[in-house]
Amino acid sequence: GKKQYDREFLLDFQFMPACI
Amino acid sequence: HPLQDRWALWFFKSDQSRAWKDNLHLVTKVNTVEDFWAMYRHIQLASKLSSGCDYALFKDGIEPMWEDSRNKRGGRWLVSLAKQQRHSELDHLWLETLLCLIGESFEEHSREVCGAVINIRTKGDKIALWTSEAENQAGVLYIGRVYKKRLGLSMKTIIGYQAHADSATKSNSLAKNKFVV
Repeated sequence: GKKQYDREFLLDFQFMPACI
Repeated sequence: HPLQDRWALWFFKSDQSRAWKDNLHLVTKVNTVEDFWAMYRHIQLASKLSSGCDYALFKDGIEPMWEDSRNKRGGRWLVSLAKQQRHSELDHLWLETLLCLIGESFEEHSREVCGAVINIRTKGDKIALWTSEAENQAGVLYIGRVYKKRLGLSMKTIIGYQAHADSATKSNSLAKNKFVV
């Protein structure tokens, strides 16, 4: 399905450490 | 958390001695929510850039210029800011724009979204959301209404949509609005 994310969901990731 | 599309961040720094396109640099591409934030944390806030600089976030494969085949029939919703808004609202409005893009906030019309550009300019900064088909009134208006709401702009604030084909023929970039919301 289409990967849609609302702003609150996206903002929850703002300060999470990323593994890239 | 994969994004619907892969997105490319571009940076433009004005250097009058070089051709416009030579001042445009691809910074990086992201295709997950996590990568997006890693990128966002790594780069300067837009309000800290010097005048003449731009950021652009576009779908992978679309260059941030009118001439690209996915842009040339399109246009942009333009948000023009007063000088004093650089320090109060610019970064918030740009981040909100980015979240609209990567979150696919425009339902089925998201596929018409090409990207967004922020211009840092002494006379007033600008943020624009680019779409691919200026003649698709329903899609353009849907995107404009949702975008205006997401930016938290008041009812009395009017934003306009200009077709790139009209902008390209105006040397002062004051093309007439095709639509307003």
